[in-house]
Amino acid sequence: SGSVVRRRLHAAGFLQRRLSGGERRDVQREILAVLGLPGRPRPRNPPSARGPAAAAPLFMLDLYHAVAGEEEAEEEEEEAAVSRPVLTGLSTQSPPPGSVVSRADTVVSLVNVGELREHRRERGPYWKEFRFDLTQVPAGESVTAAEFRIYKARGVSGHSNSSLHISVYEIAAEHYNRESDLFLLDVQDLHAGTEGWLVFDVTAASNHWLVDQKYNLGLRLYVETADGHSVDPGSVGLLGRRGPRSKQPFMVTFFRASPGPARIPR
Amino acid sequence: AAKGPRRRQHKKSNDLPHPNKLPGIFDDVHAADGRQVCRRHELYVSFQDLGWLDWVIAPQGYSAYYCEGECAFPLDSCMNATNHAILQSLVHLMKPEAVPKACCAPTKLSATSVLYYDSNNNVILKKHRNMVVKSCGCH
Repeated sequence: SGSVVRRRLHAAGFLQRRLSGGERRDVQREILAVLGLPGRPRPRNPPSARGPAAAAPLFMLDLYHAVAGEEEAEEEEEEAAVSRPVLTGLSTQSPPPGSVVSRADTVVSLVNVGELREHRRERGPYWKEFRFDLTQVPAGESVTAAEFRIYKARGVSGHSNSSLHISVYEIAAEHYNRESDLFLLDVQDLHAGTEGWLVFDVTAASNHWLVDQKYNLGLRLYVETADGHSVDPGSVGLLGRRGPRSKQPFMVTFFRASPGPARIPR
Repeated sequence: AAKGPRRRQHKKSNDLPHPNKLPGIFDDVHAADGRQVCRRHELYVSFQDLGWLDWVIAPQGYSAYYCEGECAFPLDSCMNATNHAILQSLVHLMKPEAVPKACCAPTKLSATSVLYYDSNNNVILKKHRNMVVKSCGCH
């Protein structure tokens, strides 16, 4: 159409054609399609405006390096028959990667979009609720594992010598005038003085995500002492959204592509 | 960005060099008549050049490579030729007008992983299969 196609000699001696605006957009759209993205994500706040990295990106960066390292190890293993390097422990600051990393096609870390704390009105138990937005669950992939990660610092209450029983439930259904329907996902018993990341297996909750298209996941966490007394989760050091960004709770879900055409024909 | 072939330092080892490390993986190996044989060339896809580093966390780009070169008779062992390609190149020798040479194409592809923010600030690690050319051959 008579558009001037300016050619210039690329440093390596190859002719390089300057793309028009439309062509550049087509190129980007094509690469995004190959990467399985409908469009160019627009994170709400650009990197410069983000504060210190939150826990999820730190964890996922560790996961990325673990996976990238494995991909290279596979290459070197094939080229020079070198034994596969063992994934060494990662810095204690960031949580260890999940156990199903290398077989996953997609790993999604979900930020905690809402948090609720129960104040004891009628002598009921203490609990803490966390909300996750699952709309980004990749279509055509099945969940292989899902983990809820929460950081436990040293508690402030007087339970430091006892042991604690922590249980995590899925909020299966909420009712206006009565208690929600809860579905037990995972429990852990630990010493009250424990510090570090706690990892709860919440894979069972994923059954509803794809079938019922239930994209708003609620998790509720209870803490009890050995003799059954309910304890405020915050008082034993479980950090929520008010904790430091590098120690805020998040979820990690591992997906595997279901067998189908490698690329949807267009 | 496509770069010109660069000479790669071969690691000192007593073993026989791996087929992929034979001269030709990066060097300018030419067939007897001076044409370049089928081999892997460097091609780097830069997310930085695409202006995507506001949502791609890692990597800044990746080496995709591409295959190019002649699949002319006789097909050497380093050309990863299929039996069919060998026969096709023989027939091409006899009837160049009727049957083309075999094609230089990837024989092995590997995955690459990309870590990025989605529009809800969730962080996603996605493994993309068949994105990196590991070896080329005549098909």
